Amino acid sequence: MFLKRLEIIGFKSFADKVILNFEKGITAIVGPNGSGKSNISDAVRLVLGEQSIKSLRGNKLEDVIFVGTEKRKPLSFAEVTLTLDNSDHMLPLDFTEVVITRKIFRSGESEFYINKTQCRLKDVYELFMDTGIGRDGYSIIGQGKIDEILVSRPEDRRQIFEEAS
Amino acid sequence: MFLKRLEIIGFKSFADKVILNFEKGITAIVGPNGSGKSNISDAVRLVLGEQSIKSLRGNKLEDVIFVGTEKRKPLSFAEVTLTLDNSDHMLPLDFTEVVITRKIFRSGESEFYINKTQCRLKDVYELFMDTGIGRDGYSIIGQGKIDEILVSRPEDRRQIFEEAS
Amino acid sequence: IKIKFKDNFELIEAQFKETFKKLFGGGRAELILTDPDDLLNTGIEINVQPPGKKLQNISLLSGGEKALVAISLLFAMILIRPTPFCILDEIDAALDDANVDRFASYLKELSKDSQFIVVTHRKGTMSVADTLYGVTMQEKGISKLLSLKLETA
Amino acid sequence: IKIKFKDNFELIEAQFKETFKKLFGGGRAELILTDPDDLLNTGIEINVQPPGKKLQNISLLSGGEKALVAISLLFAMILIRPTPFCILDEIDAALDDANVDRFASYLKELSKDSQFIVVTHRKGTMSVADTLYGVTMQEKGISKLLSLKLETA
Ligand SMILES: Nc1ncnc2c1ncn2[C@@H]1O[C@H](COP(=O)(O)OP(=O)(O)OP(=O)(O)O)[C@@H](O)[C@H]1O
Ligand SMILES: Nc1ncnc2c1ncn2[C@@H]1O[C@H](COP(=O)(O)OP(=O)(O)OP(=O)(O)O)[C@@H](O)[C@H]1O
Ligand SMILES: [Mg+2]
Ligand SMILES: [Mg+2]
Repeated sequence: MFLKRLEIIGFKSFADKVILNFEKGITAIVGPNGSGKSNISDAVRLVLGEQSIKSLRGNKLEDVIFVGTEKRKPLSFAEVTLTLDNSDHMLPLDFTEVVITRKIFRSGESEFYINKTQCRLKDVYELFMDTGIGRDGYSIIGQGKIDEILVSRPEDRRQIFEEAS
Repeated sequence: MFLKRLEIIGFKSFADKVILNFEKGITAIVGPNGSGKSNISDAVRLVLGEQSIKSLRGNKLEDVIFVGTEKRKPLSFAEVTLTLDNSDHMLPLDFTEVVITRKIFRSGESEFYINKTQCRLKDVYELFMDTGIGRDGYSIIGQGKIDEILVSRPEDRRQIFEEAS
Repeated sequence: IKIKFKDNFELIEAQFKETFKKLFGGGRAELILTDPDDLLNTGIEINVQPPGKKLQNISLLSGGEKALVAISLLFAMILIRPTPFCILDEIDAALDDANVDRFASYLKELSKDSQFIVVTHRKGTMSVADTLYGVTMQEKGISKLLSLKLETA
Repeated sequence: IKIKFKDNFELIEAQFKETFKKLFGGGRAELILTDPDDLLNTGIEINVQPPGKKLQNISLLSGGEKALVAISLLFAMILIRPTPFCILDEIDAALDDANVDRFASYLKELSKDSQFIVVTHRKGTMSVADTLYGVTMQEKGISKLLSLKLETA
């Protein structure tokens, strides 16, 4: 299983739609401070079902919808779509391609879709349950995770080891 | 008042004596990971009377005495000497040059000298009391201080502001 | 079924000893349970010996050395339980150029089995990428994406 | 005599607004007391607006932008209460090259009144140094010092 494409619109600094196509191997994302690199990894967290806005660096869900600039108005919703190659059927679905979409609104509501069929957050969690992806996994190592591992006192470190079990 | 010279022997990775001469303006210290750059700033903290070994990244005083390598034996003491230009008499002494020395031993004991006269830790503190240097000042910004300022919750930030008053 | 903490710990420790050697170019590392008789609450100490130096608790290491130890631990966990893809956000930030190169070539090896997306500012890491995306803000506050070609010098 | 917290806070805030503008090349910043009626326990919020963006709490900023805000705050405190010398250990680590250059030229200005010793890996910061020392470990585990000349390219 691997990522094929990520589409983002309205999320944080992505007022205009952006599309990233991924190959196997290593994809590097570069650019100046504040340009939007970490926002891309936040978008992946979001579409995989992240419910803690703190781990997206915000306080409430609407903080991560494009808030506007001096020249542009705020947007009322954000949408992230992740397309995965599922030829090895690691995800328990009959499809060889799985498309996950999450749409969030200023009201705090979220809509989820798997292959264009609306579903619940719970369905997205269950889809990734045995893959190590998503919550409690370490498939997304955020900016600051390294410091977290290092400042952790010996008693707190066991948590990092449990994440990997 | 400004720094003129720093001499270090036996402290952390400085098994052999090193001497740094400082000019006014900006002195940059560069080198690979683990080469000893931060150890230099730890040496300055030590000679100015640092008593918290944690802020020197150790647990007990003997942790910061050269512990030996595969080829060299450990040393039994460490000595740091800081020479300051005091032509403006910012330090309350009649000398235009002030030399502070601290010698530390594996037993945990420290000896202090001001211009070659042995004195107590208290005398070193009092010497720097109105200069903003030394404890509770921000004349030494350690590797990680930036993160500290940023992760601090709003309630903890007032401490940073009080350091500056 | 959840692997018992002790078994998991031993798997990670064995792998960590290897990833440490690769990233530091030698030396050795150990993970110590602070209370082996109380596996529910025990802490974990990390002691390492960079090549030529003495075995010390990681607290005495430099900023860059500590970061490389954390990366060794992360890579060990990735090897023990691979995920289909892994996003790494600037984990190479504290490394000097020599360490970045070692990190990048090990990452290249790991990428045979897992897909990696790495956010980085470092040329050494960029040089092992198969695809390169540049994020810019030509219009202030608006992120825009550019597909970049890596110039082989 | 210790300056009252409120007076000190206002001095720092005024200076911080200026250092922020210099380091970010525009925009604005504010410091907000979370509880102005309880000066003994009040917290302090930091809200900033990088050029062209919206005013936001610093929590939503990027890693590099946050570091530059922290540096703005540090420089403000140094300007309010200058110390004869100041040692800075890798405070430029999270900045991209453009921000390192702005940081370095502001540091050059401040160095007219205070002596600075900066540990750095960044060329932009090295380029404003008057003196350059290299620390090496030719013999493993033993630090050695070299006086370096900065080659003006
Ligand atoms: N809701 C929002 N609307 C518009 N912009 C936002 C929103 N949330 C965050 N941003 C902006 O996104 C920027 C942060 O982007 P990001 O964290 O991706 O930067 P980065 O490229 O990772 O930078 P660095 O190299 O410093 O880590 C900030 O400038 C912030 O103002
Ligand atoms: N008591 C000691 N005896 C010998 N070596 C020591 C002692 N204490 C610390 N060290 C060594 O000093 C090194 C750390 O040096 P330092 O923190 O100055 O590195 P640095 O140049 O700042 O690196 P970085 O760029 O990664 O921050 C470590 O490798 C550590 O093993
Ligand atoms: Mg970032
Ligand atoms: Mg250091």
